[in-house]
Amino acid sequence: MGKALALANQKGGVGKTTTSVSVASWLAASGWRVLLIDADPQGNATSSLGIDKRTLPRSTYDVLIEGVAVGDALVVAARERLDLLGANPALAGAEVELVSLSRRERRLGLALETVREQYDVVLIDCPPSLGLLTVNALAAVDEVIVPIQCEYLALEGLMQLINSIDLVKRRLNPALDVIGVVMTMFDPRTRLANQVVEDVRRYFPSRMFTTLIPRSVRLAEAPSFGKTIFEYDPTSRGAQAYRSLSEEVAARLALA
Amino acid sequence: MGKALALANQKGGVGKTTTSVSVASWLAASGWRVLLIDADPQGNATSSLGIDKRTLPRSTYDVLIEGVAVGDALVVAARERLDLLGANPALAGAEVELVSLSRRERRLGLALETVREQYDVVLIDCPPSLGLLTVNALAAVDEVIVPIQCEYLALEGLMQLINSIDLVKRRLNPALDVIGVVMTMFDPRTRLANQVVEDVRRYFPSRMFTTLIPRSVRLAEAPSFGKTIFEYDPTSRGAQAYRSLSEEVAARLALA
Ligand SMILES: Nc1ncnc2c1ncn2[C@@H]1O[C@H](COP(=O)(O)OP(=O)(O)OP(=O)(O)O)[C@@H](O)[C@H]1O
Ligand SMILES: Nc1ncnc2c1ncn2[C@@H]1O[C@H](COP(=O)(O)OP(=O)(O)OP(=O)(O)O)[C@@H](O)[C@H]1O
Ligand SMILES: [Mg+2]
Ligand SMILES: [Mg+2]
Repeated sequence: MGKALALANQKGGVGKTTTSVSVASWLAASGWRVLLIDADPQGNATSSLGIDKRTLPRSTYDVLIEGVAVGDALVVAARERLDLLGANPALAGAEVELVSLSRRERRLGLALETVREQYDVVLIDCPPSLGLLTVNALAAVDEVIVPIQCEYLALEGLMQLINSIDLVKRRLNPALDVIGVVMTMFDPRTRLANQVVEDVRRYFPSRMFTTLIPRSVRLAEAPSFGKTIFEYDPTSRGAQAYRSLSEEVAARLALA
Repeated sequence: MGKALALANQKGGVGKTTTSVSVASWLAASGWRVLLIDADPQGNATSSLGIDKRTLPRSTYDVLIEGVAVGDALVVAARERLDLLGANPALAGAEVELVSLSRRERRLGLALETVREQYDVVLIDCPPSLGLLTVNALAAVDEVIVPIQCEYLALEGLMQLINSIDLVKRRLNPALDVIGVVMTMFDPRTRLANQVVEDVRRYFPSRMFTTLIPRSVRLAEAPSFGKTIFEYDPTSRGAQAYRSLSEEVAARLALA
């Protein structure tokens, strides 16, 4: 049975998409079979892999609302051993449409059950909110990775996020656990970044990943070419950091 | 009758809160009477002004869901001539609760009607989504300012945002108009930032504000002290840029 994890944080622009695409692509390049699910109506994970949202035969919307099986909705082979369930703007309507559907928080989890055997790891990129799309993702996985930008405003919402994860754990998914928090856009020259890292280390002493992801414009450039950081600039600091983070993730997931 | 404007963009972390707090505080310091509404469950605008979310007597949630009048819910005098309607985590539940309420898209607009006379400008800080909180804000105002981060992924969602604004304009609020787009976190040294600015200039030839907001860590530090950039570091590049942007906004709003 494959492991499933969500990248979640309602704070916007903290590196959820960059982390999910980078980790998914490194795990696939290392030999594991990976499914990446784009659960954000912005579809940034989809376009970061160079997939045109307008050409998706099916998408996460179809799985959540129409009940299409994940296997049939897949965009296969975004990369070798990396399948993508892409997102398009139709997903923006899903938050409201889900409210009146039965089992509204569990629809993604139920849909995933049929395919989890086929993958070693499933990653879900969440939108910047704690609405029904993120709740569906948290109800469907075993683990959560929380990317945290090294800025003050990013600390603000942490308590709210942890409370929401606890709520999903109590009501919907007892197996859910925060496997780790990863500090992103770290600029060692600023006092603020170092202070935030210290604050988070105190908050989550055992959960913070050792790897700190540096702020690096190469990471922001790669999506404009539809390439992962490993394809775009494999020797960059961003690529090295995400390689080392991915190794930590693989170890914590105990991937065989 | 005061002017009302929303800061909206479903892409996360692009500077919506930083722009709304900076512009609101400069307009108030210049003599106009300003109301800032925090419509984001993260409550970043509330804490950026140094207000403790846990001590709010009332909040945006009470106005939207309980129908409390804006006048009674106000946290008065966050600064001289600057009132705040703050947000707390309860607002996170509003998206789902609004779905089943009557006039669900208009509740903020209706609540605002009673107080708009008392202010020269009302600004609404939106969450990073196109859900019912943002729709309520767009239905309640005359103008929208779109902050756009100078990065590729921030361009992705622009079409979707413009389509959503058009939809609200057609169905709920014919007066709605995009008064301008402001480029944020601009780093002139990177090719990517210059390229994104050129792309947006082609997209919105007449709407881009002349002022480009530079990336500056002082802007990220100020909220940790509960201070505006003008209080924290008045001579910084960030303060100068937001002063110049605020003057452009005042001119476009034709504030007397
Ligand atoms: N370490 C980094 N250094 C520099 N830029 C980065 C880094 N990580 C991500 N970025 C850029 O910062 C922006 C925000 O990152 P990203 O889109 O991954 O965050 P997100 O949390 O997924 O955002 P959203 O909340 O909108 O979904 C993007 O333009 C991305 O390219
Ligand atoms: N010009 C700037 N230079 C450097 N940092 C900035 C700048 N503007 C904003 N920031 C910082 O970047 C982060 C994102 O900005 P902000 O929170 O204002 O964006 P937002 O669009 O409101 O985010 P969200 O989508 O989560 O509501 C914050 O930590 C903020 O302090
Ligand atoms: Mg994202
Ligand atoms: Mg904000």
